[in-house]
Amino acid sequence: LVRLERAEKTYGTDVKIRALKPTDLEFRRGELVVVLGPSGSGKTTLLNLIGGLDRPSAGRVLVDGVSLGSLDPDALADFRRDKVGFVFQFFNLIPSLTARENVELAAELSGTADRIDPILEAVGLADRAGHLPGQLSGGEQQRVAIARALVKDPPLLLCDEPTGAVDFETGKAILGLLQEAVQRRGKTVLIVTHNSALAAMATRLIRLKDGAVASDEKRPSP
Amino acid sequence: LVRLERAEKTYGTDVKIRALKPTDLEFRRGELVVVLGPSGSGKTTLLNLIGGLDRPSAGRVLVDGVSLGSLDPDALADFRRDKVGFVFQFFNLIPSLTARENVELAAELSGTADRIDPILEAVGLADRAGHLPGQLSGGEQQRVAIARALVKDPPLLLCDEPTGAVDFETGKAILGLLQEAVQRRGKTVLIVTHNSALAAMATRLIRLKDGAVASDEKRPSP
Ligand SMILES: Nc1ncnc2c1ncn2[C@@H]1O[C@H](COP(=O)(O)OP(=O)(O)OP(=O)(O)O)[C@@H](O)[C@H]1O
Ligand SMILES: Nc1ncnc2c1ncn2[C@@H]1O[C@H](COP(=O)(O)OP(=O)(O)OP(=O)(O)O)[C@@H](O)[C@H]1O
Ligand SMILES: [Mg+2]
Ligand SMILES: [Mg+2]
Repeated sequence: LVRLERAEKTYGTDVKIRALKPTDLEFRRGELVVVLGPSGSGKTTLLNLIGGLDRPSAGRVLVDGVSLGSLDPDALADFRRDKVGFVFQFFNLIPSLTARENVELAAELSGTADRIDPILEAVGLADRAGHLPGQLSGGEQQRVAIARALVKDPPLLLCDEPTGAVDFETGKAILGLLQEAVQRRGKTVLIVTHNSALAAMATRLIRLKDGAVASDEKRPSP
Repeated sequence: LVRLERAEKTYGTDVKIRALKPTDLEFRRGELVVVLGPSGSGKTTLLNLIGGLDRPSAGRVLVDGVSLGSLDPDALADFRRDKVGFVFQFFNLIPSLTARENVELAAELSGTADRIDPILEAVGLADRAGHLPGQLSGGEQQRVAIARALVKDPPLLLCDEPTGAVDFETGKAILGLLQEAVQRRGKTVLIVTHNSALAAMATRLIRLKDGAVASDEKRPSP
């Protein structure tokens, strides 16, 4: 489903920062990939390249056989809307819309409006649905971001630190939803995180270090 | 140094959300207080009341004997600038200023400009100092927020999930700095977090549940 061919990302002109060094990777359908790595190792950069939010400085990113670099801005926006559910590291909620409205907007854009209540309930936000982001705790905002990605029912879920702002119990519930998306709905889920406790749920565990893949192992379904 | 007398915070008009129920608490100088609690339990609310970023719906918050509710807006702003170093849950960096400039601004406002380099180094950001927040990873942004609070050298450090965005190793370094602030410089440090691993460093451990203190224990210095 996802393939990186010598994909890399470099910032800066005289002092070059190699956020991601040339990387080859392949992810299949129904894989729950956990990418572990310390702060600054390139996790968000990798996810942004796969989700088409950023273009590689060199190399190619292919999703479903389509090279993202070959798409014009409209086609790339369509791809992101239809193929990818993104849970951002800092949520990116629309501040003037309530929790429910933030989720509805994503559903509307991809036509799945009847799934909103069950999903808000599944992330424990049924009684906070009418709050604006500014009226929500950090962990509640994160859960709106998760609901918004799930409601689109996309084939590819890209999650940047999806449990960073919540406690262990709430985190388990969120991770359960992501695991269910893989095991019951056949999605491909990529979770990037600095939290090694999440490694246990991976069917594929990749370690990132200084912008490069340090190890890549397949594991039995937990 | 800090005292809460029946301090509470309630939101909403017909449906009332009791973010913090009437709470009595007292913190002394040189205490490293860790406040643990699940998502939505009132941690950020508690911290905002102590730091004067928010007013209680009822009850009083006193710092150094002064009731924050008795201060006019200017006096409250002076208090926050001089007495409190705040590490926000979502950093609140100024997007148009570099990492260094964000820290300099805090130093300028409280006159401690010569401490900037050592502090940037202590949080591991020496070679990212010229980046804007948008050019920093999540964990790097968090470290700028920490540096900004430390550089003011305030008597009271209030930290909302100070290691939420970083890996274990980076987190240890940050917590080491906070511990040093208490042990060597006699500060009062309050860390609120959902991460129970931080409990080990507390000389005072408070558990919050549904807006109320569930337990409050003193502990020997670790
Ligand atoms: N726009 C940019 N310009 C310059 N450098 C950048 C830019 N964006 C990211 N970087 C650098 O690239 C490196 C990798 O960043 P990235 O956000 O991918 O890390 P990360 O693994 O997600 O870290 P964290 O766990 O802290 O979120 C970082 O050192 C960062 O400073
Ligand atoms: N402005 C507001 N209006 C209404 N409700 C609010 C407002 N701000 C916070 N709340 C509610 O108060 C409760 C406590 O919020 P708080 O931010 O203190 O939680 P927290 O313990 O910091 O959670 P987290 O770990 O998720 O950051 C939450 O349930 C939240 O929905
Ligand atoms: Mg990141
Ligand atoms: Mg909070």
